[in-house]
Amino acid sequence: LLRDIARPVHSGIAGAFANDWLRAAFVEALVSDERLPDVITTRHDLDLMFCGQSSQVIAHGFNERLHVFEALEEVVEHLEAKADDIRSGQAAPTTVWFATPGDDADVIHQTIEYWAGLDLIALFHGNWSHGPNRHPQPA
Amino acid sequence: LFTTQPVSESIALLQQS
Repeated sequence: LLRDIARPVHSGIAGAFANDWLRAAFVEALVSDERLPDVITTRHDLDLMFCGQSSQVIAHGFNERLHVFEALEEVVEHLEAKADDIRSGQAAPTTVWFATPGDDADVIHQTIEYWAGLDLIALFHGNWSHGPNRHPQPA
Repeated sequence: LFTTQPVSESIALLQQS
């Protein structure tokens, strides 16, 4: 799923099966993606994907590859600092970001622009006004 | 197209990893 979505690097995931697709992509990122990406999201988004059972996911840890924040503002600060670190020479794997834009689409878009040229895959729950949208269907 | 997966199965996959 993530290979398919890798270009362009940000996409809205909309439609009746969006949540199922996002959960499958989240699992893929942490379990089977050989790039061993860092995965970043909020507890709210994790609860959306896992129907309120985020604590069961967070408890696992994933060798510090999973970063779950309470607020979008914290995610944005983390991502900006990480982009600065990468630009100053620090090695980092692919970063996969799960978010729900809603009223925060402009802030999220600024963060994506901050990551221009760096290795970020951003997957957004719902319609994404600043880029492409996909409507996944189950096989 | 993708294969849908119940939440419980997703959690099990994550916890097995």
